Amino acid sequence: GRQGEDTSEIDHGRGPPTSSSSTPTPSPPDSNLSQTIQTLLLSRLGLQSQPNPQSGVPVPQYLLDLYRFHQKQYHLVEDPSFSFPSQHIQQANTVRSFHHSESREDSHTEKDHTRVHISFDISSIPQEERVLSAELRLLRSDRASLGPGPHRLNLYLSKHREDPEQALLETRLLTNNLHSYKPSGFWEAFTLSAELLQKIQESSGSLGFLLEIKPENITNPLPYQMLASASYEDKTDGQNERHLRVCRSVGQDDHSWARERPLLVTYSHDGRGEPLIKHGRKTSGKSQRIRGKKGSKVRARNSSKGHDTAKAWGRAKKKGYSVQDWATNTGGVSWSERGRVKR
Amino acid sequence: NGGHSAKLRRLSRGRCRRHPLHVDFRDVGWQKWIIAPSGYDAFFCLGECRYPLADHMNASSHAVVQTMVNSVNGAVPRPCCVPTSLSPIALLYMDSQDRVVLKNYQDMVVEGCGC
Repeated sequence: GRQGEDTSEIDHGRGPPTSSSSTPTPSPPDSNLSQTIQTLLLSRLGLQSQPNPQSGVPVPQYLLDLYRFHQKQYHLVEDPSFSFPSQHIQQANTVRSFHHSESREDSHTEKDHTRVHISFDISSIPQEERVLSAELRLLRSDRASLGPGPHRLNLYLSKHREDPEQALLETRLLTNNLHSYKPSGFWEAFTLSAELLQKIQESSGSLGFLLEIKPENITNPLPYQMLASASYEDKTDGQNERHLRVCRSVGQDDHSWARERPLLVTYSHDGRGEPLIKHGRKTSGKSQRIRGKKGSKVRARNSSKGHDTAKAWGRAKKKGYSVQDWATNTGGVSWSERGRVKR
Repeated sequence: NGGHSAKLRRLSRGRCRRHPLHVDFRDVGWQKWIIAPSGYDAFFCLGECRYPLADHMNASSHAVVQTMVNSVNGAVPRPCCVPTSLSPIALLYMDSQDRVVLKNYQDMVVEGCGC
């Protein structure tokens, strides 16, 4: 606003003088201007309007832990088995989470408890956003009894439960090793390809899976009751807790169910800005573990930040520091970095 | 001498540099949809770009030329004090479909100012 009439003389008529040149003192913006500025900012943030979420919408624990790990607030990470998805995040600047669509009609009519169909609506992903990879995350509860022997989980891509063109995406052996995961459960993550997500994004926007679980190493088909008792949670009684948390228990509250229900996580890039992890930093290629909240171990697989910090924590631990002291004093900055800054 | 150094200090304070600015999302009612952080240090650039342009002012060659022209013709303004280096922040928020999103937004924090 300091360009007066004299300035316009040297502008050679390339543009008309702005209205701001006639107002020497700035005044508070009126509500319309304020609204325009907010709309402009939201547009730059990739939002069409200001979201107005319902109150009390539960936030997936995985996203919270991911945010805290990214902010180097390692001591606040709650899931003891949390693994930083650096292989997905290296190219992505956006992580979106989706809960599956719950259909009460389907849940009551399903008789075969060895096969469950779940679907996700991913049509809200903006068209300009390129999905780079995705993960289907299913909670395997420790309270569940796998029954005798290992079980095999088959994951099919399926539009609906009776889809004749089911494509097998992955098969995984679920062992009965109760020591491998914590009482709160262990998340089984299935990586999905970018091509699959892009194809779904361009077509219906609905992504459906059929989950099938079968006992391994059993040649004779089991009676129905045995399969049923060794399969998914029976939502009719709430007591028959099984391998994977894909159905809601009777009377289970929203908050508790939000922490256990299947989660689809997409990793994408909107073509603007840097990915969540900067390039050009050293990666260790090995799993790194550091102590998180309540002394639990947090894994930082292939994470350069996690690698530096884990080493720093190791050195701090030898010096007798507690994790709280370390996190508070360093603010997540590695020990060596902190020393250099001080010098 | 005391008066001279005080004048220098006053001039130095008025030079282009980064100033603290904390943005609190609660002030604009955005805490309803931004889960974390509740606010962040955005900083801003303010100050004069006058001769001599010190190294730490990250002056462009154009700024030097413009300063020189300003010294002979006051109608030409001095260079502006603007951000020369910005960094992103990650926001955890809910979109219009109540889905939680973690996104890295570029150019949200001023790291350095210059002329």
